[in-house]
Amino acid sequence: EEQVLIIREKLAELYESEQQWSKAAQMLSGIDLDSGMRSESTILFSVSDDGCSGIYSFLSIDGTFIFVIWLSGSLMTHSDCRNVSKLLVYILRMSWSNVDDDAVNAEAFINKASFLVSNSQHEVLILQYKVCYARILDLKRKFLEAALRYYDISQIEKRQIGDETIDEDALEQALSAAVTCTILAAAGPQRSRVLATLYKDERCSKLKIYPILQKVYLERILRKPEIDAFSEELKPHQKALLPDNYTVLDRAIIEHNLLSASKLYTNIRFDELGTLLGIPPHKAEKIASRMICEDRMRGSIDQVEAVIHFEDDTEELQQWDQQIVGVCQALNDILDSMAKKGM
Amino acid sequence: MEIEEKQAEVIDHFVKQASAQKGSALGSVFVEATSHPSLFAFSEILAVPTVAELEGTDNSVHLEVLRLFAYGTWSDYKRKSGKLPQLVPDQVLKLKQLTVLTLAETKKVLSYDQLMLELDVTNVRELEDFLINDCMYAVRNMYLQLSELSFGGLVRGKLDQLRRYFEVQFAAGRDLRPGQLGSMIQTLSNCFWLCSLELASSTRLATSDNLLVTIQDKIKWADTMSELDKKHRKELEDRVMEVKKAVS
Amino acid sequence: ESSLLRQVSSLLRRLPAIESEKFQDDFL
Repeated sequence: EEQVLIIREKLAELYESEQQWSKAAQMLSGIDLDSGMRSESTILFSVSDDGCSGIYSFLSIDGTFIFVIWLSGSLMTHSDCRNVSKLLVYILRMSWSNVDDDAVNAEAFINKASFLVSNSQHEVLILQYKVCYARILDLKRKFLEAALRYYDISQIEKRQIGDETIDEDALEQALSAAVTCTILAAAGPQRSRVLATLYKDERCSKLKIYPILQKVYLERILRKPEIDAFSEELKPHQKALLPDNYTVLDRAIIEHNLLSASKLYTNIRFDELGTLLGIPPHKAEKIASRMICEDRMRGSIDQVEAVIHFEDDTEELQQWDQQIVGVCQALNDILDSMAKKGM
Repeated sequence: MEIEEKQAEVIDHFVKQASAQKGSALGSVFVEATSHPSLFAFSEILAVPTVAELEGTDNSVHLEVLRLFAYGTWSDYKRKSGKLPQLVPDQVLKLKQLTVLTLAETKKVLSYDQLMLELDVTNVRELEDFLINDCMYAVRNMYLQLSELSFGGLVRGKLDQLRRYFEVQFAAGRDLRPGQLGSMIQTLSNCFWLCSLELASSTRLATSDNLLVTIQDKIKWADTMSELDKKHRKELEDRVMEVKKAVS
Repeated sequence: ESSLLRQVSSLLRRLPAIESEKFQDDFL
């Protein structure tokens, strides 16, 4: 087993020198982690200045582990070493362009880590694990889950965890990532709840992407200039092409705009809806039917008349009640204004 | 209300500007005010003494423009366009927005045909885009308070493409025309406005007699339909018996 | 107070709260 281990390590090293990160990771992942045979620790480093960043994998032996983060081209290594002599660390770096393959492997590695993290008291490692997990969910396009995790990270109160300094920029980046992922998530009630949380967080008003967050929260139709501006902030995997020939961003925007249209219209013909969304009518129908089936939008489709009828979330009589509440509030506002002016 | 809070500062700004200018210089102030994206009320500016002094002078045409924006509609402008200066595109947009508010004063349900006629719009897409972007989404550049509901527009409502109408749920108020105050007071008196919880039920009670008549009509209709249904059922049963006899 | 008058004018227009066919059916 020791010999197999050495061969695997050397092969991994070779793959790494050729920048074949996935193969290097797979080589090391074949090592039996439970054997406890290792008596020396081996740490492999990899440095690159191409600006890609992220943590994607780690391995552990003996119940302890080393977690490595690569941020902005520089390498940071942290260890939770009780038995340093029995550690094996490997850094796996993935480029954003190889999302699909590497995201699968990365998720497998992070799932292994999750068992160990739950037993660890090391705050730095827990933080780094959270960052890693959020990024992997982002890569896997599980945007809503990623958004919640990014938001959780952005709310860290401590500014010093171990020898790790948490600066405001990092928290702001996490918050911005949360907003981005929420906007890219599938439109519907779940996303609306997260949007409400983010919109009501005063820190979001200082973000560059606040204007689009506001529009998305207010369920307003997004137009090309603001979509293009938002697109510039996205990572390549967030603009990746999907099997239906729309990009991730396209799909998110189309679904959002469809939901916005459902707030503006009682009913609309599919050809008009297609014009509004910038897609062919039959695609508009398909997306609408999927959203209705998935309970993310309420409505019905009349295929004969080629019309979609939108339904409100609340019954007519409840809406009546809400309208009356609105009238009463408006009346109170007027009376308050009059009182303030001494009338 | 949101619109009023947002335009209060803008109104103050233009009132000060108007107070500091006289005569023809007010023309450019009025153009700026009537083009401003966040201003939909002009009676405060009209009340400025230097503005009122324009009446009967060579510069009274500027006063007419301001009054048009305070009380008038796009159709009013078209009727008087020969006597008024040409409006810039921002002014045209604003006047059309104000026209929608005026139409919403008298009816909750605005037909597409009426809107297209009043707004000089030739197709449904153009009309809906105007209503969505320039009326419902208007006031978009203004900061929205966290406590406010998801609304920032001049109007709020639902578009019904099949029935071709726009159902208005809310519309911002325009400046009151001279003489309009009386009818407003009359409406307030009729509607028992002081009791806010009974507000809506009060308006419904006013139509309760009609409601009873309507219910009676519905009962009659239901009885008639029931009779027809019984008759149809009997006819079917008789036919079935005939066919059975013929077969046997 | 022009501002208050405009608000009252807007308020007056808000009733009846809903006039759609569907509401009429449900209300009846």
